[in-house]
Amino acid sequence: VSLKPLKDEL
Amino acid sequence: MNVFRLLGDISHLLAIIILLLKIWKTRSCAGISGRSQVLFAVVYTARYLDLFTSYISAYNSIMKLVFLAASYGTIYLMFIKFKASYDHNHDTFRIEFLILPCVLLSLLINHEFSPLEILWTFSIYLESVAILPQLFMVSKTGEAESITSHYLFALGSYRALYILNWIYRYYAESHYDVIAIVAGIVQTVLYCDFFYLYITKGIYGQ
Repeated sequence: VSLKPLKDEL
Repeated sequence: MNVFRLLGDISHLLAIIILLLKIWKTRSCAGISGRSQVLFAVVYTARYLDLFTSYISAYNSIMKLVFLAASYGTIYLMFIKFKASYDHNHDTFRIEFLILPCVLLSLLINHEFSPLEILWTFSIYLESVAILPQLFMVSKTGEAESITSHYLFALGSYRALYILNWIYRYYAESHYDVIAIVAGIVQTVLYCDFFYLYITKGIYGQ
């Protein structure tokens, strides 16, 4: 599971 | 991109367009909280600084630019062009009580202690509460024009749809972001009372 921020979202 | 995310973005875009059209067509921003709109401009500015540092997709960049332009356009209409119609007597929510805790929280709870990351986190926290001055204004005057209600419904639905998107992404991509999820839930919960009124009044009339 990745905890990285979802930076592709707006 | 999944269907929930796309519907969420469409809902967000729709909210912003409804608001701009309402102000433009009626030549008035009566009933709209300038303080909430300033907070949204701060939110988009802090979050979309990554336009300069990272490219994700044309869709992503264009939407960011549209949100920024629409947000500053709304502020221009409210505070300059149709300033006389701005209902500032009823727009009295103290926004420092929202901004300062969000600054503090973003410094304490973030993914990485770097300027852009902290600004992104701050924008997520601030967005979750940015509608409060508007909801406060509606409750203070005890009424909202139906077009203002449609705006609020579309704006509230956007984060609710994002929650479904995050659930989907958790299962489909094993991908989740605790900060965005918790703030998104807080944001959606703040609209619950409004959603209830909107739906019951919409169905049964006033």
